Amino acid sequence: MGKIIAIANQKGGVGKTTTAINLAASLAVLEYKTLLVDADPQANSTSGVGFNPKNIRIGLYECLVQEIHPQDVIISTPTPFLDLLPSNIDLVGAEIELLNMPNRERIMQGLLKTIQNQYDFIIIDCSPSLGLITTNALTAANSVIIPVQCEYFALEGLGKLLNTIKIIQNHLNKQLEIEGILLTMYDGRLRLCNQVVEDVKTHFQDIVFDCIIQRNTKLGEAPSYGIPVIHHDAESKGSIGYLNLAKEILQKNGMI
Amino acid sequence: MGKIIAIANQKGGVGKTTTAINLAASLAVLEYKTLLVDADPQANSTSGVGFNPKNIRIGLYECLVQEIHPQDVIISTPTPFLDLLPSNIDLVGAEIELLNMPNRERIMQGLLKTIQNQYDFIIIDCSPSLGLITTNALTAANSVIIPVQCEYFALEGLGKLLNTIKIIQNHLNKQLEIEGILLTMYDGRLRLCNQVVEDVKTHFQDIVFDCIIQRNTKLGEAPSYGIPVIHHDAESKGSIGYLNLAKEILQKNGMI
Ligand SMILES: Nc1ncnc2c1ncn2[C@@H]1O[C@H](COP(=O)(O)OP(=O)(O)OP(=O)(O)O)[C@@H](O)[C@H]1O
Ligand SMILES: Nc1ncnc2c1ncn2[C@@H]1O[C@H](COP(=O)(O)OP(=O)(O)OP(=O)(O)O)[C@@H](O)[C@H]1O
Ligand SMILES: [Mg+2]
Ligand SMILES: [Mg+2]
Repeated sequence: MGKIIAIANQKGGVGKTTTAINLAASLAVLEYKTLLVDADPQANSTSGVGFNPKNIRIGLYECLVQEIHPQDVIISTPTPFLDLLPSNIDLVGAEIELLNMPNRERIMQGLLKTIQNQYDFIIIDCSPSLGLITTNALTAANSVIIPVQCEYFALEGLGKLLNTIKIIQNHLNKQLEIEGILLTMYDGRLRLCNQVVEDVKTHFQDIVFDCIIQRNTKLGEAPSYGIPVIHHDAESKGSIGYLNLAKEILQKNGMI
Repeated sequence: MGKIIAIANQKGGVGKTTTAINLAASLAVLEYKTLLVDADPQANSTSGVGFNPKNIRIGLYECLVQEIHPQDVIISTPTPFLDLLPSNIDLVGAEIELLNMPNRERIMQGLLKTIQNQYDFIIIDCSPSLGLITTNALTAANSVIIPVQCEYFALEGLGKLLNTIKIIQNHLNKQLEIEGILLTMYDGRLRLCNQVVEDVKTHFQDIVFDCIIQRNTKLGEAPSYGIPVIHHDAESKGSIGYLNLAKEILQKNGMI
């Protein structure tokens, strides 16, 4: 059974999509069959791996609200071993439509169960909110990765997110674990960055990944070509960072 | 009557809060009476001007849902001429509670009308979503500033936001104008940054501010001291950038 990992943080712009795309691509390059699920109506994961959201006729919205089988929606990407469950702007509607459905928090859990044994990993990119779609992702997930930008505001929201995860663990998904806190956009020359890293490591030392993702222009450039950074520039700090993250997760889960 | 300006973009981390705090502070330094409204449950504007959201007993939530008069909630900040209508995490609840209220899109419009004549400017910081609270802010506003990070993903969401603004102009708020598109976190050394600036100026030339906000560490540091950047380092590129933005807006509105 494949491991389902949600990438979540309600703080905006902390590197959720960048982590989802490049972790999924790194796992695929290591030949683990991986599915990337785009659970954000902005559909940045969809475009970041080369598909125009405007050309996606059916996506995650139809799976959640119209019970379309994910198999009919999933597309393979140019990266071997990497598939995508795409989204488009219609997904915004799901936030309201799910409200009236029985078992509304468990819809994504149900649909991912039908395909979980076809993948080694399923990576879910969440939107910057803790609404019903993100709640669905956290209920369906075995674990969650929390990207934290090395900036002041990013620290503020961490407590709230950890509270939400506790609530979900207590009421919706007892097996949800924290895969780890991932420090992103690190720039060692900045005092603030080093201060945030120190604060996070002091408060959360046992759940912080050893691997820190550095600020790297190649990570910002890759989505404009619609490819993961490992195909844009495999020698870049960004590529190496996310490959190291993949290896750290595999080691932690006893897979290498 | 004070001018109400919403700062909105559903893309996360593009500089909405940084723009709201530092534009409001710049207008206050120029001695325009200014109110900063924190319409994001993350309450980053509240903490960014020095107030701990956990210590805010009543905030915007109570004004929207319990009809508490804003006058009883507004606090003055250490910056002369700058007041704050604070928030805390309770605001998350308003998104659902407003759904069942008659006239649910016009609640904020009603409450800001009661205090609009006490200020020259009211600046509303929105969350990274286009839900009911942001819809309220766009319905209450005279104009909207759209911060756009000089990054690839930031361009993608612009079309969707402009569509949403058109819908609000047609159905909820005929007088809503676009004050301008503000390019943020600009770094002239990066090819991608220059490409995004060129793309935005080509597609939206008549609504893009002349002023571009550069990436500047002082802007990231200031919130950790709970003060606007102009009080943290008045000579910094960040301070000068937002002061120039304030002057550009004042000129455009025939106020200087
Ligand atoms: N390590 C990095 N170095 C440089 N740029 C980065 C890095 N990580 C992310 N970025 C860039 O920063 C911006 C924000 O990242 P991203 O979109 O992944 O964040 P997000 O959390 O998914 O945002 P949202 O909250 O809108 O979903 C993007 O333009 C991305 O390309
Ligand atoms: N010009 C800039 N230079 C350097 N850092 C900046 C600049 N503008 C914003 N930042 C930093 O980038 C991060 C994101 O900015 P900010 O929080 O203002 O974005 P936002 O759009 O309000 O995010 P959210 O979508 O979560 O509300 C913050 O840590 C902020 O301090
Ligand atoms: Mg994202
Ligand atoms: Mg903000």
